Amino acid sequence: SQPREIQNEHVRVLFDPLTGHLKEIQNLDKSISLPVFQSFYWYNASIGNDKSLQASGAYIFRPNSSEPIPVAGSKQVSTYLVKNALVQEVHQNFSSWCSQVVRLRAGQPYLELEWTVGPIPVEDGWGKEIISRFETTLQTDARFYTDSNGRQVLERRRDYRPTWNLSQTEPVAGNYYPVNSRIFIKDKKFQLTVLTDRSQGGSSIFDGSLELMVHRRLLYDDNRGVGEPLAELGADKQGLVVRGRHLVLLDTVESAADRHRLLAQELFMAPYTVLAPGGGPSYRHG
Amino acid sequence: PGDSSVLREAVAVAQHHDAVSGTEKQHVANDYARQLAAGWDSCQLLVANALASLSGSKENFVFCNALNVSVCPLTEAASRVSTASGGLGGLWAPTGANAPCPSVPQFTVLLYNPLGRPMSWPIRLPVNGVSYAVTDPQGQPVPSEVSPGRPLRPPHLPLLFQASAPPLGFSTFTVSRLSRRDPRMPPTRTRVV
Repeated sequence: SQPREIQNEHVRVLFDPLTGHLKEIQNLDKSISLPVFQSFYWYNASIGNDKSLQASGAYIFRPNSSEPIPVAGSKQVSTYLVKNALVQEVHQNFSSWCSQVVRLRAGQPYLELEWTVGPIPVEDGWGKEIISRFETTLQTDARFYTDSNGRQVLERRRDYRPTWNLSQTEPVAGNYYPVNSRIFIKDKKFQLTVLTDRSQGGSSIFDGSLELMVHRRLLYDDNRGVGEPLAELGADKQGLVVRGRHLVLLDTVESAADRHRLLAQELFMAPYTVLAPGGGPSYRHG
Repeated sequence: PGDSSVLREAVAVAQHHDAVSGTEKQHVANDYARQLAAGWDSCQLLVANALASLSGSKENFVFCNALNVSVCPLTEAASRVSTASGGLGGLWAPTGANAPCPSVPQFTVLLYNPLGRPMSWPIRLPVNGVSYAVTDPQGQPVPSEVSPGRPLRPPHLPLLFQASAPPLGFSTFTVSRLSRRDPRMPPTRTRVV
């Protein structure tokens, strides 16, 4: 049986009992709830095609199809639940190279998704670009919001540019934007915000959805000057394993900024832990 | 003597668009990482000296750079019965997976808060004991839990507690392991389903 829910004073999170995926987020302070499905997918990296020889690479993101492939395949996500006085978490295993901990700590008004991705398998000869995608019922009208370069949040509109008439040739890559600290979608009442702990690419490919690219491993150079594919290896000569966090906040549009502005600062200038055996001799100045 | 100029140099080099966007060859990326790591090391010495001066006590300060993957030789070793191994000279112990760490019955956690407002932060440290007593800078007990890791995972379970630190300041927490007979040992309250 898959875990059903975790909660703290501020947030309750429901999981699909059959698939183990995230199913709904509830903001208990505001009595609002939003169906939210979240999972990991991979875009098959283009190696060039009849329309364009451009391959996906270090400079270029170009999937060879607009439909990403689910990491967990058709399998359900295996999960297990940990609950104690300080934290409630659901450990999700999407595949041997993709897992996530959905965590609610006592007193924190947001949901933490700690994802671990890699080594990305490429034995099938396909480069892969891994995304974490959120799907909701928000009527977003082709709009989403990203902070480009961390300075200001800009409104993005799918297949549109405010400063010139865009004829979209890349339905996915042409709608990806830099995300340095946050991306959010909203309708007239509710806003779903995701804070990142590093710069990532992000977009909203269809209404109500939001996605962030967390890892890439490619097999071809994109012919823009690097002269080698983007395929970083770890010390073990396997593909790099990457771990990071997404903080997810559900709030009303009016009060969303109160929360994400302070939290993004805490994420960017996180406190620093230093350890010591303790009981050392006193330090005499001079 | 600590020295922040090494990190400043490394960050200056990493202003290149290749370093920012990852469009360099792999060996160049490795060199950027090497320079930044050397910068971190010499800055950690500087931070250790500052903490010793500010906290008034010399310590083998340890910076566990791999806490995000639950690796910290000091906290993992702190649960074993203490052996004769002495500490390392100086104020600062090298970090890294094989850093020789004295086996001590307790350890201290310093949390530095770089923001201009008070901060509460979740601490998560790999240990291999099952119960600990945590006290805050005022000597007050802090609720803590040792949360069972994934089934069949290595024996280092995460010790969790919520730490707070003043604006632009630091707090020192003392962590000591409880033996099974210790009356302060709370019943394990963690469920794993």
